[in-house]
Amino acid sequence: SGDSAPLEEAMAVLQHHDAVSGTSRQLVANDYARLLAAGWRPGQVLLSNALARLSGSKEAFSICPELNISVCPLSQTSARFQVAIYNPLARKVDRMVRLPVSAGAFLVKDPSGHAVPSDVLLLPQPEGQKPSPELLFSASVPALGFSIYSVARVSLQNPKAHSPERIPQKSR
Amino acid sequence: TGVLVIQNEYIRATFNPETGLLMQIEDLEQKLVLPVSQAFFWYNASTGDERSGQPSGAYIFRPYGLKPLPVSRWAQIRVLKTPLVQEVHQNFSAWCSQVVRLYRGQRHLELEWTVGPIPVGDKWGKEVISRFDTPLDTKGYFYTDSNGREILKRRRNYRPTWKLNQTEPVAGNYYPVNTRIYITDGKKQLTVLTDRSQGGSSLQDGSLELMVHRRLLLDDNRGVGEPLLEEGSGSWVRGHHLVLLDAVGTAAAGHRLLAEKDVLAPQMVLAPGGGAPYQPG
Repeated sequence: SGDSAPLEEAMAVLQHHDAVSGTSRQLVANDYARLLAAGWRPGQVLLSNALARLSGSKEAFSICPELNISVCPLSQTSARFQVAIYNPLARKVDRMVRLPVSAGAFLVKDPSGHAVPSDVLLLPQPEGQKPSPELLFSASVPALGFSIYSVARVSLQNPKAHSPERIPQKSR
Repeated sequence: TGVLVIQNEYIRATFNPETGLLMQIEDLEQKLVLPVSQAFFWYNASTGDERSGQPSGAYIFRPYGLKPLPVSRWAQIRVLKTPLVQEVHQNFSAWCSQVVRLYRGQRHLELEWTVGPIPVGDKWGKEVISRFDTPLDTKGYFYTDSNGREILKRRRNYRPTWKLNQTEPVAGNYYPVNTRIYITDGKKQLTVLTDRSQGGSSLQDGSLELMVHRRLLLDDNRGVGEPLLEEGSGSWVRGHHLVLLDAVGTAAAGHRLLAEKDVLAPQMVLAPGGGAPYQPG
């Protein structure tokens, strides 16, 4: 069973000005991180249970806290997956969703099964590394509610992926 | 055409192809144009001087000089244009890069910056800022929020309740920015929304800056007992600034709604799909 209390307690401790402003000693910062991680785990279970109940289906839900650096093991390794998007605002929100994926073309469907426009972007990586593909699509989420989008890799002869183009500049 | 442009239905951002830097933002609906130069700079952290032995540290921001140094005067750029997004990838140095992004239907410009690990091999502590320079005549005023609630009017080298003897021309004009900072000339307003609390200021009319990262070599003797210096190679941070150009009369509605969307952003949970039906038991 899930529990939100450890995360709530960690957040209460992290109201301290040292945690907010980052002025703590390194060993204290490490302890703040430990508290957050310990609170995160049972919180994630609670969230999964709530989503299973609301969506009517038990799933191995996975949260990707490293999406800001384009890391999400489930979307990067699966040919087919679902994306549940929860909107905490009391008004409808349209949002671009960006997910790291494996190479290929993808079909994204909205909650009513209609295909939505999507792009695969190939982002530049440090030299010697392969470009990392990211799937981009627009999602619409109701007020204080969630939408579930489904993503599936499709086989295309020539899947189209967009790469950033280098702009020639005078050498300096 | 000699310029590089990304554009959607509402905004056009123009870049100088020589320097790779942002040089103009246009609001196409309201027909507003604002020349904006944005780049990254760093303040050399003070180690104490003849006026005061106070070094810059975790609690105290005290730069050595008034003028920050540019991380680079130009950026290597790449451009990506798709039906859903247009991006300019700017690489300023090995430790500083940025993506300027415009999604379809979006009324703001997104600047996603990545800074770090800050090199300190030269034995200089560094405090890195993102600075926006515009020709707006702001008459010494700028605005910052207080915990995302009240917007407070700030005036350079001035305090409303006492006669200020400004001894720190840079740090003495820095204020907390929890969600937003803006400058205006009474007609146009340039607002920058942050995704985390940062220090910010306007040290010149028409200019606006936010501190995005810092790495320091000395303790400031205020109780922490150690310098703000991560172990190993140092930390790197990624965040974003959302930039809005608006007419003064409509700016508040724009930045309030956008800040709400950013602070209470939708949360994503992924699942492989095909799970068993949920039973309350």
